[in-house]
Amino acid sequence: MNIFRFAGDMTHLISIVVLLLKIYATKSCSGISLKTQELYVIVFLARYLDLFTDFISVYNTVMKLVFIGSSLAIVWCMRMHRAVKRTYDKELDTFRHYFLVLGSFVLALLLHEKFTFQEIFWAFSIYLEAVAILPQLVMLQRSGNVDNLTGQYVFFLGAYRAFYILNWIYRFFTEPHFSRWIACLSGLVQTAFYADFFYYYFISWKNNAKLQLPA
Amino acid sequence: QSEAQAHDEL
Repeated sequence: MNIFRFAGDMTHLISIVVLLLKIYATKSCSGISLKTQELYVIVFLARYLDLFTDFISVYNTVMKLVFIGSSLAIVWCMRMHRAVKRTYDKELDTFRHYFLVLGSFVLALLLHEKFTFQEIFWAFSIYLEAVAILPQLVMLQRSGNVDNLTGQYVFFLGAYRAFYILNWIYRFFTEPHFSRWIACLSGLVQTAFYADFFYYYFISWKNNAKLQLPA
Repeated sequence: QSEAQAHDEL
C-alpha cells in the first residue's frame, strides 16, 4: 500500500467521523442527504461481499467492516433517532436515487470484469459510488448555505477520491501489470463531480468566509 | 496477479 492510498482511506474515514460527529454533537442531520447515505450502504454491502471469501489484509477487513457499520449507523440515525430525524430536510432531498441504482446495475450487467455474482456486484458498487454523491451535491446547491461540518464532510470525501487517483497514478508507474479501467474511469468521473464544490470551498477558505454555493 | 488481489482497494 502506498502513501496516497493510505491518505485516501484516512480522509474517507475522517469524512465519516466528521459526519457522525455532526449528527451526535448537534443531534441534527440538516443539510445531509439521506439518499446519498443510503446509496453508500448499498455501495459497501455490494462491494464487500468478498469479506468472507477473499482475505487481503487485516487492514482491509477492518476498514470494510468500519465502512459498512458506520454507513448503517448514519442511516439508522437519520431514519430512526427521534431527535435527529426531525432535522432531516426532506423537501430538499428529492433526487430520484432509484434511477442511479437501476442505471448502475444495468451498467454492471453490461460492463464487468467477469460474469460472476461477485464481479457483477463489485462493478455495480463502483458505478454506484461514482454517482452516490449527486443527491448530496444537489441538496447543498438547493440550500445554498452550507454549515461548517457538512462542508468539511463533503470536502474530505472529495479529498479521498483525489488521493485515490494519485494512488492509481503511482501504481501505474510502479506495478508491472496494473490495469483496472473500471475502477479508474469511474473514479475519474466521481472526482469530477466534486470539482465545482472544491472551487467554491477554496474560495470561501481563501476569503475566510462561510461556504456558500450559487443557486 | 491473482484474482483476490484484483480487488485489493477499498
